[in-house]
Amino acid sequence: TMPQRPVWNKRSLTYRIHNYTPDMKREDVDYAIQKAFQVWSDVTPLKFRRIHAGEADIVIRFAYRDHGDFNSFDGKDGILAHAFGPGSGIGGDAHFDEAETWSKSTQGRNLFLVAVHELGHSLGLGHSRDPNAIMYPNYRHFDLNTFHLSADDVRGIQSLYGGPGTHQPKPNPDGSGPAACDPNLTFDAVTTMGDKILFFKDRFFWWKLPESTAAGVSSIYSVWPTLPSGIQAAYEVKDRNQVFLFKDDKYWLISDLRLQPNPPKRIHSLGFPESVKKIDAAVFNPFLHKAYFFVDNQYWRYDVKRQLMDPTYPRLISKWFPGIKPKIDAAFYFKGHFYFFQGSNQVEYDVRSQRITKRLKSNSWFGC
Amino acid sequence: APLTHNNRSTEKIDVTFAIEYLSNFYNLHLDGTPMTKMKINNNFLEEKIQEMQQFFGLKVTGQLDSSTLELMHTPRCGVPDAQHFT
Repeated sequence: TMPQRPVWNKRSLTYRIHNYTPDMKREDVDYAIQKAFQVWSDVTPLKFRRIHAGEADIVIRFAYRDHGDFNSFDGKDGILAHAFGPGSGIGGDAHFDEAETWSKSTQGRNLFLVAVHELGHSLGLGHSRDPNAIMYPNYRHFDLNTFHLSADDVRGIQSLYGGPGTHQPKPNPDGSGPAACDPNLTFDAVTTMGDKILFFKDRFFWWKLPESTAAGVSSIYSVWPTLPSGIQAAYEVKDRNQVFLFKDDKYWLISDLRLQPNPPKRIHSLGFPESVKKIDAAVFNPFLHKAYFFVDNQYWRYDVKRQLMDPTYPRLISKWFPGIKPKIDAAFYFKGHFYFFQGSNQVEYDVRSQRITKRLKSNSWFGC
Repeated sequence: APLTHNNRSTEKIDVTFAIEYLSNFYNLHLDGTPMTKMKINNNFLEEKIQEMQQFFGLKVTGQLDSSTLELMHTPRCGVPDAQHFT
C-alpha cells in the first residue's frame, strides 16, 4: 500500500476514458479498461461504473511527454504509464504514455496488463517486490488467458477494502460483518497465534491481544487467500510457531504466520479412523506437548513429538473433563487454562487441577 | 587510449542514467549539483543503488553492475518505488 494508506471512502466509483490511443480500436480500449477494473472488483467490495461526461473519480488518459501533471513521459519505453493514489481532482487518475505502442495482444505493451497495474495505484496500492505480482513496477507479459492477481496483490487490496461482497468488517455491529457483542455469538474455532488470540467465524476472524479489549477483524481470504472459510478447529504449537487449522477432513499449517504453500493434508494422516469426517475443536497442551481433538462426545490425544495418536483413545469428554459436556465448538489454551466454547457459553478449565474455574459468555474476551 | 576514452564515456552515460532513474524512483536528491559534474555524494548514491537492488531482489553491491543497469533499462511504471507520487 502507499504511505499513509490513502483509500477511497466509498465503494462505488466512477471512471471516464478521456481520450483514446490510435494504436487500438476504441472498443478494444474500452474492453481492456473495463476488464482491468473487473480484476479489482472481483476481489473487493468495490464497484466501478463508466461515465461519459462530468467528473469521474478515475480518469483514463493517453498523453505524450509533458501533459500537465509535472510528471512528463519520456518517449518510447522507459516509463510506460503512471497513476495517482485515491483523492479528489487528479487523485485516482491513470495516464498512459502515448509514445508506447499499445495493444490487446503480446505485441508492444498490453494495455490490459498495464491498466490493471495502474488502477491498482488508483485504488491505493504501491509497488510490490514480488515479481509475480501485477504491482511489481517493471513490465512483464502474463498469459492473458490465465491471468490472475497474485496472493500479494490480493492481500494488499483487501487490506484496504476487504473481500468481495463485503464491507470492511468492523468488530462491532454496524450491519456489516459479524458482531462481536451479539449475546448469542458462537465461534467456529479459536486459537492463539503468536501474541494474539484468533476467533474464527464464517468468512471472518477477530484478532486481539489477550490483555486488551480492542479487537480487529479481517476476512480469512484477505490474509490467507487459499484458506477456506468456515474453519472448524485450530491449535497452536507455540514453541514451534506453528498453527494448524482444520476444516472437514483436511488441515493446513501456518508456520511463522505464513500459510504453507503445500496442499492441505488429510486428518486421517494424523491417525483418525476413516469414520471421523471433521473435528469440532482442537487445543494444545504445552505441559504434555500433546494436541487434543474433540469430535462429538469423544476426544483423541495426539503426541506432537512422536507424531502419533496416543493409544487408548478416543475417550469420553464428559468422563475425562469433569463438568464439560459435549459438544465443543472451539477451544484454546492460555496461561494454564483451556477455554472451551459451547454455543454462546465459555468454560475456563484449569489444566493442572483438572477442574472448571470459571463460566463465561463466549464473547467475554471482547469487553462487551 | 581511444578504448579507455570510450569506456569512460559509456560509464558516464550509465551513471547519468542511473542518477536519473534513482531520482525518479528512489528519491535521490542532487541538492542542486549539476548532473554533468558528477559531484554527487558517492555514499548516498551507493545507498540508493543498494535500496533499489534490495527492492528488486538483486545482489546488493551498491555498484552499477550489469544486472542492475539492465533492470534499470526495463520499461516500467512511472510511480516511484520509494516515495509518494505527487
